[in-house]
Amino acid sequence: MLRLADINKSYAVGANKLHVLKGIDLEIGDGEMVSIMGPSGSGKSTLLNVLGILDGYDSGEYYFDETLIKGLSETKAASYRNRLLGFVFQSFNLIPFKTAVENVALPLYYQKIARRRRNKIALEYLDRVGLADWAGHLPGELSGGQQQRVAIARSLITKPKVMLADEPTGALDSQTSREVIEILRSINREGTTVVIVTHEHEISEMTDRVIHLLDGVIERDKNNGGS
Amino acid sequence: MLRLADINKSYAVGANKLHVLKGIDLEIGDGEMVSIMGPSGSGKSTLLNVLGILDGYDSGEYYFDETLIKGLSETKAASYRNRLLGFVFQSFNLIPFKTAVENVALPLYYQKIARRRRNKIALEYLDRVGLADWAGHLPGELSGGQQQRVAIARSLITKPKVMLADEPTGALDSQTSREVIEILRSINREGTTVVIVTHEHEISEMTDRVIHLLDGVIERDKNNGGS
Ligand SMILES: Nc1ncnc2c1ncn2[C@@H]1O[C@H](COP(=O)(O)OP(=O)(O)OP(=O)(O)O)[C@@H](O)[C@H]1O
Ligand SMILES: Nc1ncnc2c1ncn2[C@@H]1O[C@H](COP(=O)(O)OP(=O)(O)OP(=O)(O)O)[C@@H](O)[C@H]1O
Ligand SMILES: [Mg+2]
Ligand SMILES: [Mg+2]
Repeated sequence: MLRLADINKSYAVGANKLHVLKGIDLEIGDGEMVSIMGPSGSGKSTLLNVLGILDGYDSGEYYFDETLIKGLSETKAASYRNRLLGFVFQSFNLIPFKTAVENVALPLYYQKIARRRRNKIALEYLDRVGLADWAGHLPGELSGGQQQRVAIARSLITKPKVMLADEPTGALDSQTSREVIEILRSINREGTTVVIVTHEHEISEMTDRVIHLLDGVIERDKNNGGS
Repeated sequence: MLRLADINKSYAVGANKLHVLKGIDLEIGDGEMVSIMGPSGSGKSTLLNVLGILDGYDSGEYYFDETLIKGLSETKAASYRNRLLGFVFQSFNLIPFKTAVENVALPLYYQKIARRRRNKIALEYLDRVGLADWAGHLPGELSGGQQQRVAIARSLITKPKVMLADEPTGALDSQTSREVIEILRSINREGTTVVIVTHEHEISEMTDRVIHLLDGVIERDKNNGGS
């Protein structure tokens, strides 16, 4: 259960302040599959970073399963993320000097899993996104959509309680997009809460609920009929 | 007029060789507006990099307006690109320690235009993509779609003869996507040849001709009826 109560967040830019999240109230229950849509610059990635305990906020409260997530030390925040969250970044954030399989295995390294075992599991997840043959490629030796799929495989590998995906099909053709969403639906059926930021309606139609962000506020929050 | 004759290109990966472009024959006439579609990993970005004189190829010939583009020195290649080409990269390639307006102005710096003048022109192009107020932001202080629009503005600023855009709307919501494609159509009406790699059908439907790439070969090349 993720609960945001009157969340405000601003960024400092030079001497100015940019007010990006302007009082967000949001509840996402365990096992829900929701999408977040909205124009470029409306605050979607910022909102996802708050949910993902990757960034703080200025006022309001964020409860993750009744635990208040506020002013956490980086050590405590990292511990939450590693144990409970999977995150697909809008710009993938792959480590450029590590191979695809090493990138996917990284969350298991943080969980202190031995190298041979974590590379074996990582190869299974690469295979799941169709990239077993690219295990030894560096990110710079991968296409845009391949990099995105490596980021997706990495986010799945710890079987997180909550999956946060920022435009996970942005670089993918429609066939590969459907395969990725099918993977997210299958982990959702197994109990993972899934939150997808997307600007594609075909993707949001595959989720149970669509939250519309506009200028830093939720302007609409509707269940999808019959999915 | 861009003419590719039996172009082959492979990448070395460790001890192996990955054959990516497997005999590409393609002619794009002056002032055409074409899209290139195909699955993730099919070779679209590689093909665009060859057209954009950003990368070489192993066999065949590439003629840019009857000039053979083969084995060029980096100096000569850069001179062609700066004078004739605009390129929107799939991962934007913005300079992280320069502001949005400085990034957009960069091609004019290469053309030796004075700083005040090039920043003035750059601001006009930023305004055209809706980002005048973000001129002083660094790329890390921009949303994904804002970074993409800065990359687009930068590609337009030299009024190139040929515009090559790799998934230029991948990070944009539908409204902003339409605005970007409208900008590309307007420069096309002014005579610029436009080549767009996209995986979105709504985008390809706005071009005159759709080229389908599959496993490194052109499997289909059709004119769009009535656009
Ligand atoms: N520098 C490189 N070294 C080795 N292999 C590479 C390199 N760059 C790309 N590749 C490989 O070449 C193939 C084609 O890549 P390319 O980037 O052209 O695909 P694409 O059609 O643009 O895909 P996407 O839609 O995912 O962006 C892929 O299998 C990729 O792994
Ligand atoms: N580090 C930062 N410093 C200053 N401003 C920022 C920073 N990161 C984001 N912003 C600004 O905050 C606003 C919201 O950004 P955000 O990345 O959340 O948008 P978004 O909805 O994800 O957009 P997109 O669809 O383009 O990815 C934008 O106006 C952006 O310029
Ligand atoms: Mg974003
Ligand atoms: Mg590509």
